[in-house]
Amino acid sequence: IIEVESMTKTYSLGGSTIKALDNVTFGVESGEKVAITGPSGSGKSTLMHIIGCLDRPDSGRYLLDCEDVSRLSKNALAQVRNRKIGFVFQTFNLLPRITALENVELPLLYAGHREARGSAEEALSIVGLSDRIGHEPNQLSGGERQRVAVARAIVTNPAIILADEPTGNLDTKTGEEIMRLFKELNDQGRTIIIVTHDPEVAAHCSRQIYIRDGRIRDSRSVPTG
Amino acid sequence: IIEVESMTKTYSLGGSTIKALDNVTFGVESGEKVAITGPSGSGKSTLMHIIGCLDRPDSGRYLLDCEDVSRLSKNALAQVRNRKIGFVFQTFNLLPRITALENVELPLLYAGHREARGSAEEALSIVGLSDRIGHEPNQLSGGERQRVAVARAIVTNPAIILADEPTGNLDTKTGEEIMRLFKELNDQGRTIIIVTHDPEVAAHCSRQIYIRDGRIRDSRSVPTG
Ligand SMILES: Nc1ncnc2c1ncn2[C@@H]1O[C@H](COP(=O)(O)OP(=O)(O)OP(=O)(O)O)[C@@H](O)[C@H]1O
Ligand SMILES: Nc1ncnc2c1ncn2[C@@H]1O[C@H](COP(=O)(O)OP(=O)(O)OP(=O)(O)O)[C@@H](O)[C@H]1O
Ligand SMILES: [Mg+2]
Ligand SMILES: [Mg+2]
Repeated sequence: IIEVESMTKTYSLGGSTIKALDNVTFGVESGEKVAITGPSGSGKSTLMHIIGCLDRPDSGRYLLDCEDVSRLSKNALAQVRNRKIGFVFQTFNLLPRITALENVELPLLYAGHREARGSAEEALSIVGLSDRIGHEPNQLSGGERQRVAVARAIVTNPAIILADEPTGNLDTKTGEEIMRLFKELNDQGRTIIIVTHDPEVAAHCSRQIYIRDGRIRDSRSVPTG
Repeated sequence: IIEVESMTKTYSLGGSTIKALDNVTFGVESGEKVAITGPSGSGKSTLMHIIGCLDRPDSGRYLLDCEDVSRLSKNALAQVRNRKIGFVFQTFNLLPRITALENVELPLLYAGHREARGSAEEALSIVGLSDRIGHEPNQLSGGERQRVAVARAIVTNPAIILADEPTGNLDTKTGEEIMRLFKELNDQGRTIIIVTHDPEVAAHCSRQIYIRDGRIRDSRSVPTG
């Protein structure tokens, strides 16, 4: 469902060149659950943003559901994103002046649903935040904001879920609840890609891709228990 | 060096009352290294902000170096903070439109040092970011921003370091480098309080305080290896 071919992404800053992604090639089957791991600064978030249609590579190709994403206009890209992908950002990216509930409703309203409240409340309940839905992001703890970001990513029932370090701000128990949620979504047939620094989270995935210095160093299947 | 007595912090939101801290009492000796753990939403960041003189409790007392902090004016509080405390925020709180280097220089400039560049460069080098000093926060990875926040917290050589989940966005190896840094600072006699969800990090501390629902549930000394 996801095919990345010879992808490169470079940043130029003050005369120096940073190769955030260097000739990256890999694929993810529909319904797979894949972990992406690697050192801080190795290119994981950069890769996730391109896969999530939030950014474009400088060279190389990205096929999503067999469609060459680079041919799409900005609007068409936004539509594909909204219909097919749920994204949990490493820095959450919640809108600051609206409530948790309103944040989670947004993807549904954008998709044209006129009634979003019920689904948003359910998504927030799944991540354990039923008693926080009226809070704005600055009235929430770090881990609560992270869970609102997860709820927002799943509320449209997307085919693909991209989660960039979804448990970094959570205690072990709450983190396990989120992993159980992802397992359930994966059992429903959704494709899940998780960037994580937590070996426990990576161990739950059927394949682990290791990135360093913008390159894929290792890609191995793991027998999951 | 830190004495918290019967501290309570309550938030009122839309008719409901949230007891973020409920009658919390504890003390930290000068030179100790203490871990604060507990579930998401349990009150850890709220407690850290009050200890860091960034917020006031609704009731109870906070003595820092035997001085009752609640008697200080806003300006006096800011001065104490700047002179004695280095704070690593859970959400980093870097200034977005200046570089990593400039962000790390700020506490020194605020303290009246006319030359801040050398110390700031050294702090960034200690956290492994010498080749990123000219980047602005949105040109850095999540873990790089976290490390800039750590560099900023240590650059004034403060007596007390408060770190709110300083390794949540770091891979294991980089996280260990940060813990080695904290050990070194502690060996120099600085008092360190770390909020963490990582059992490995908590295990490195000589005492662990467990918080749930705004209350201290457990406080135990751990023989450190
Ligand atoms: N301004 C506010 N208004 C209302 N409630 C708030 C406000 N700030 C925090 N809270 C609530 O207070 C509780 C404690 O928050 P705090 O940030 O201290 O938790 P925490 O232990 O740091 O959690 P985490 O591990 O997720 O970072 C949370 O349940 C949060 O929803
Ligand atoms: N706009 C930019 N300009 C210049 N360099 C950038 C920019 N954005 C990211 N980088 C650099 O690209 C590299 C890869 O960044 P990326 O965010 O993908 O890392 P990451 O693997 O997600 O790291 P982490 O685990 O710390 O989140 C980093 O070294 C970063 O400094
Ligand atoms: Mg990242
Ligand atoms: Mg917190």
